Amino acid sequence: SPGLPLVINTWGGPFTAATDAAYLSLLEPQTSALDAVELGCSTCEANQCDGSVGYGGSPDENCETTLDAMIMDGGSMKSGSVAALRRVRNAIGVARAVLEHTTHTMLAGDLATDFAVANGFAAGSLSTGASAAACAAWRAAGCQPNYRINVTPDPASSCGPYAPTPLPPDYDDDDDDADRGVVPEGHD
Amino acid sequence: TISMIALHRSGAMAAGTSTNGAGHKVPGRVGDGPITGSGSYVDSDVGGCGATGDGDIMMRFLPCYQAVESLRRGMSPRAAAEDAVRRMLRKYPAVQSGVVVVDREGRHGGAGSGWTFTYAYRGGAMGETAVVSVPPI
Repeated sequence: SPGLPLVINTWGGPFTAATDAAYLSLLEPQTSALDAVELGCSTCEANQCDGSVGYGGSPDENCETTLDAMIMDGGSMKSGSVAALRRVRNAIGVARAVLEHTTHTMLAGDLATDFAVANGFAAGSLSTGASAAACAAWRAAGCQPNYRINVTPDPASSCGPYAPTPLPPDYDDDDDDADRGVVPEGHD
Repeated sequence: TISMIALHRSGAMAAGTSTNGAGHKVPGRVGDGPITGSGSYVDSDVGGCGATGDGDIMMRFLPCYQAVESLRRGMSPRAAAEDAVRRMLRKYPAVQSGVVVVDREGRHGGAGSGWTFTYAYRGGAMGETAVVSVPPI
């Protein structure tokens, strides 16, 4: 241990800007551990880090970027989170608002956006030219890879819209995930 | 995904995660990031954990909850991280995962699978952030 205070986070490279921001904030006496985590994660959101955090990354099948975030207080064990947050960039800030201004744990989707706006967060598109281009290229390549299974048309070669197909009598869902190749951009 | 743990001089701890999820996901899909105990977890009496990887799989195992509970039961941070990753590997040998664990004293360790996982830390009087590279299990 290098001693306290301490900040530690996943990944290096562009993520170290978040480490530095959070650590330096903890040198100020008025900064709490929650403040530091919020500042560190929001730094990554604003910088987009490696593209896996913040606006303009990981577009879904409809080319929309949505954000997931959570913040937790290790003293009270209280946690606030937002899932599939649409149109608001500062996801970790909204998660902290859930923690501090509700007794809930998670808000999701459009209604999480409504909560964010009502709590003073700005709303706007999370798409960028780069994310739109990435999505267009994915569609041009037959929507490969994707996460659909047991649907028609064949998701291994075709875009949707998809409809479910009946499962065979000997269907074993053990085969679905364990054998699936994990695509490079597929991780959180 | 960024998952971060902060230890205040007072001993207070917090953790958080932020991500835009998986590329080309089915609209509406939520990953492990906002799931307490999966993307991150913290108990100021014990320590904290942050995770990244294939969230569809990782959220089924709550690796950060598991790692913090392993700390509570006496494991080192590195052993707790490895244990959490091995629990996923037993069922999903191809899973890409990364778990970083820190105890309440600031001792830390990490483990990952499917890639070379890295994590960053800065504490005490360090003048700059250090990055640790963790070979896959």
